[in-house]
Amino acid sequence: MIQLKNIEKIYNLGGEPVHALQSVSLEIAAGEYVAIMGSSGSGKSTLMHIIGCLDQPDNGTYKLDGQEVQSLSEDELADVRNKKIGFVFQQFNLLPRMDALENVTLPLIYAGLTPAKRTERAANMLRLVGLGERMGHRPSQLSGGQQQRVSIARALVNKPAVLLADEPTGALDSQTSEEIMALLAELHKEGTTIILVTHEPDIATFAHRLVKLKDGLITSDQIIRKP
Amino acid sequence: MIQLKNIEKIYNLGGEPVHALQSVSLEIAAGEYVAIMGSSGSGKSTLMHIIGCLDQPDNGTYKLDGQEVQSLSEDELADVRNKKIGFVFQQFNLLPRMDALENVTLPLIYAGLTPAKRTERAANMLRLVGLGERMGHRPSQLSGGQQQRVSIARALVNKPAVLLADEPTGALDSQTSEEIMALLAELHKEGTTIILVTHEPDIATFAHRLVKLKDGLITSDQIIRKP
Ligand SMILES: Nc1ncnc2c1ncn2[C@@H]1O[C@H](COP(=O)(O)OP(=O)(O)OP(=O)(O)O)[C@@H](O)[C@H]1O
Ligand SMILES: Nc1ncnc2c1ncn2[C@@H]1O[C@H](COP(=O)(O)OP(=O)(O)OP(=O)(O)O)[C@@H](O)[C@H]1O
Ligand SMILES: [Mg+2]
Ligand SMILES: [Mg+2]
Repeated sequence: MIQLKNIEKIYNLGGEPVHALQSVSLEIAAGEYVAIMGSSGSGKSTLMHIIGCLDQPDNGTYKLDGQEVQSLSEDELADVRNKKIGFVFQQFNLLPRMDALENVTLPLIYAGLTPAKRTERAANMLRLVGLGERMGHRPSQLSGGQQQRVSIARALVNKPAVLLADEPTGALDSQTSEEIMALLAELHKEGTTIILVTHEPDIATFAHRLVKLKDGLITSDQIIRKP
Repeated sequence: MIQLKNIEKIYNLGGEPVHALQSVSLEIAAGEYVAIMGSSGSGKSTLMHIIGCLDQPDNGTYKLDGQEVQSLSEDELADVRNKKIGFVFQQFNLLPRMDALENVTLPLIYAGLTPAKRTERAANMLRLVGLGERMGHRPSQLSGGQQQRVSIARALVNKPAVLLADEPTGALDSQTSEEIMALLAELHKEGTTIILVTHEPDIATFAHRLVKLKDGLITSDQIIRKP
């Protein structure tokens, strides 16, 4: 389903080029639950953005469900991002002038639902992450962990086949983290492919497979639990 | 040094008022190391902003080093914020069009140093948090954990008497977290008062005293280790 071969990402800022990803090859089958760990700056978010079709590699190939991502048109890419993939950003990326409900309703615009149905589904998603009382708050009127949960609700509202979650519990206390991880476990049971970046071993342990990244290279890729 | 009495903070968004802080009383002496824990939305960041003189309570009093904060002029407040307090924000609050070095140099503008001395001190601080190779990068060209470390460097560059750190290791891997906590331990040994919000028990354990917050109220306040 996800096939990365020799993926490279290089930034040129005028000084030394930064090799964010040196040569990354990775295959993830539908329905897998993969955790990615690595130190700060090792390339995890860069890798997630490429997998999520939000960024292009400088070298290497990426096939998503057998299709070469590089050969997709802008429209086809937008379609993939909107319908196939849900992305929880490390820094949430919420729209500041919309409230929580509007932020979560946005991805549903192309889902072919009536406005009433869109609002209902978004509201249900927010209640599921414990934000039933915060739907009318804009991001600046929400705590860090509440903003993170809006970002999670938004990523899930379109029922994506692949969930890319970049440190989805980073701003959450242990109780709330457990609730979110239970939600992800449920989605995984229903067939969602999950790729999760985390710094916390207690969170990584929910996955079946652990990939470690260091200086833009995969240093290990192991099954950590039976499916 | 820090005396909060019956502090209240209420937000009115049109619907039900939100009691972010209901009645918080807290005394912290110079040189203490206090951790604040509590679930997402319990009022931690709100409390930190009031202690840091970045926000005003709706009720109650706050004395900092014997002075009523409410009676300070705008200039006196700016002085306190700049010289006495270092703040590591939960979402970093870096200036997007300045690079890491410029962001860390900014608080030194009123420190009475020459431009060359300011740059030197800021650069040393960035090296101390492992970012010697990223000084010319702007926030959008830095990873999440790198942005967090710039925020930490900026908070410390003026050698503040009080460090307020709102989840300073939230975006860091365990190795980098340990390095940052060791740096804080060193500062504490030198006399810095530290107030640290964290979700992680492993981080809270560095403090001497643990305050727990729930729904805008302090539910416990315990010494957790001998100084
Ligand atoms: N500007 C605002 N308007 C309305 N409500 C607000 C505003 N800012 C914060 N709140 C609410 O006040 C409560 C406390 O927020 P605060 O940011 O202090 O929580 P927190 O303990 O830091 O949470 P977290 O661990 O998620 O960062 C939250 O329920 C939040 O929704
Ligand atoms: N636009 C950019 N220009 C230059 N360098 C960049 C840019 N974006 C990222 N980098 C660099 O690429 C490297 C990888 O960044 P990335 O965000 O993928 O790290 P990460 O593993 O997600 O780290 P963290 O755990 O801190 O979030 C970092 O060293 C970063 O400084
Ligand atoms: Mg990252
Ligand atoms: Mg907070």
